[in-house]
Amino acid sequence: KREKFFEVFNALNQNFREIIRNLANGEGELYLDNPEDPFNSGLYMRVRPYGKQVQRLEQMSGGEKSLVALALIFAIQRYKPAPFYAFDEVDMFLDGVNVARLARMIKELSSQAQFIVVSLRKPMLEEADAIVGVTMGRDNISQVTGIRKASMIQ
Amino acid sequence: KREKFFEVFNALNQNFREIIRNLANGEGELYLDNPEDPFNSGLYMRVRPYGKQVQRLEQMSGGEKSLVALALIFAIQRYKPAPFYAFDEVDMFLDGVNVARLARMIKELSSQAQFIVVSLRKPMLEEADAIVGVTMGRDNISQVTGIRKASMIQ
Amino acid sequence: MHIKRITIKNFKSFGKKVDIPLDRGFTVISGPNGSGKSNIIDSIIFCLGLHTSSKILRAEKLPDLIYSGNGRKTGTAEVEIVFENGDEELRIARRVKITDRNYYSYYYLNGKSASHGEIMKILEREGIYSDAYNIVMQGDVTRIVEMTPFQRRKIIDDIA
Amino acid sequence: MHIKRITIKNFKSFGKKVDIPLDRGFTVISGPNGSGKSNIIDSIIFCLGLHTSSKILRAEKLPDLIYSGNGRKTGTAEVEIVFENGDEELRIARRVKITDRNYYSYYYLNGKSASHGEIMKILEREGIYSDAYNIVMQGDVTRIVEMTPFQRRKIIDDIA
Ligand SMILES: Nc1ncnc2c1ncn2[C@@H]1O[C@H](COP(=O)(O)OP(=O)(O)OP(=O)(O)O)[C@@H](O)[C@H]1O
Ligand SMILES: Nc1ncnc2c1ncn2[C@@H]1O[C@H](COP(=O)(O)OP(=O)(O)OP(=O)(O)O)[C@@H](O)[C@H]1O
Ligand SMILES: [Mg+2]
Ligand SMILES: [Mg+2]
Repeated sequence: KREKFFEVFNALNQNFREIIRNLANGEGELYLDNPEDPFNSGLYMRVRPYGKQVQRLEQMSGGEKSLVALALIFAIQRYKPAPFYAFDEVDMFLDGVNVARLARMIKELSSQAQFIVVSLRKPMLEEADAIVGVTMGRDNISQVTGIRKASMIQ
Repeated sequence: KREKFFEVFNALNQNFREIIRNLANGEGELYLDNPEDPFNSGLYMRVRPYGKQVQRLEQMSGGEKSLVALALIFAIQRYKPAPFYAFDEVDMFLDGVNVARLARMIKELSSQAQFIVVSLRKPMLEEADAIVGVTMGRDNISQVTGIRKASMIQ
Repeated sequence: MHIKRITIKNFKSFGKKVDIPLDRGFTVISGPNGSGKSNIIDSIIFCLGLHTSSKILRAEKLPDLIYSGNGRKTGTAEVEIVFENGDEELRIARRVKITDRNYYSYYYLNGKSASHGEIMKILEREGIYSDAYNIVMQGDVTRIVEMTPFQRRKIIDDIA
Repeated sequence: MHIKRITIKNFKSFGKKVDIPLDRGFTVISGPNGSGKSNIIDSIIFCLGLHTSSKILRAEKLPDLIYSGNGRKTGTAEVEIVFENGDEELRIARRVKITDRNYYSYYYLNGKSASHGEIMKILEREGIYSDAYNIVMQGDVTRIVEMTPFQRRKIIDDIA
């Protein structure tokens, strides 16, 4: 049980480190406050955003925190890959530059798995292969207007 | 004590109704689940977004919920007016149309009080009288670059 | 394997039957507030039976998922997902039916009625688990940021 | 009355003195993630002493508010707010000073040392209360949405 825990922890830590470098151009690691007794400790994240000093999660800004949370989610997904991913407005705290970075990362990952992403932000729409538009009709019923982006460019 | 409670409740309810009409083009009201015993009841919001049926808060979408929360905040502020207001990214759940509506409402209110609004969204920047830019320098210290929008147009 | 099509009928705000064709690769779903975007993500969670305590469908009970507009509440909500897996197709569907006294939920695997357990067995073989870490719902990012360190550690316990 | 200028020195990420001139009307503060926007809102809450249980400054104790970059932690953080009220000016300032053993917090009213109570008396006359409903911090909208109906009702109790 303990062995399995550390196997997962070490794998997630490795993934987290790589993703923080890719997503936020920084250095990051996961750590336990009491590694001797893992089932009684808390999981913490230490991150050094690009050009800054090491910070704990509490001190970070709203956007920085959400990038760290996304890096943890991606680290878990890399450990347990799935054929498709669905994200609902995960980019809402991010400024334009960070949304574009996240969109590029998703685009890269989408060569290995399907990504279905709900977003209102322009940089996401620009990276997508296809866009599905949804509107609420007068009759109070949702409708879907499909747009095939790749064929739009052709 | 009970009298004062209902004075506040009725005033907030009246404000809430007006603001929901202005902000979300809908009808809204506050209600208590046990008006006989106000200090043992919960405060609920019933809203009929434009063209839809009446909904409870739990059923609404992320953006609709945040508009309702904003309407409650504005209803309280109208009851207890202050000389200045400071908002930190209150528009993050909203789509472009709703951000523009909120920005216009703030612009109108800004003739009676000062509004300082942190936002990343374009429709907010477009309605503002002045924009203060903030960046993080290489030395890890925040800097401010001021822009006087009104004079920019002149 | 990827989702080729989602068909939604009478589920939440989709009062009319709607077909959503999907490619491999990167698809964005966009539209105004309250238009039905999150309901599409909910429809995937509902159809595959992935709703657990952490993945809620914003409904108190299953019949709340049936479209109810202008007072009319028809009897059945249905979502079908067609997966493409190489040159084979895998069709999973789920229906919730309401009668005066009760409501029923049925799963279908390639057109034949199946149990939730059978569906989960097939999905787990393909890497889709009931903890549904592959689906991040609206607000999940905030929930992860605001978790206590203990709750975050429990994520590792779950995965191990 | 309105805020004419905010001066920030050694507070949070503002390691160098910064002056922010403000007009009446509608001002937007914008910039990349992590640049210091919320720290400006925090500086207003800190200077006027409006931090209560509901308005936190994302710091465990006051000395955490002092700029600490690249290891250097200087002794004093200071924020001054100049209000314009008709043709008069009202200047409120606050300093947090750290020594090896302790830390001190001082308030100033028009240049003369004052107590938090005196400051609050002047502010309440002008419509600025310690419940600070005029300030909505990052995440407050979500907190209101996720409150229980009981907690929401307590808002009315507070105001009454
Ligand atoms: N005492 C301190 N000394 C130095 N830097 C600090 C101190 N306290 C906080 N910071 C840093 O200030 C930075 C900016 O934080 P702030 O929350 O103001 O960003 P923001 O502009 O609001 O970003 P966002 O758009 O992501 O919300 C953070 O990276 C944080 O670590
Ligand atoms: N059973 C139902 N019948 C009819 N409408 C419903 C039902 N359940 C939910 N709805 C409605 O569906 C609408 C759309 O919700 P949804 O959460 O999908 O919006 P969204 O596009 O994600 O918006 P946002 O951008 O604000 O997150 C809501 O207004 C909600 O009231
Ligand atoms: Mg949504
Ligand atoms: Mg911020």
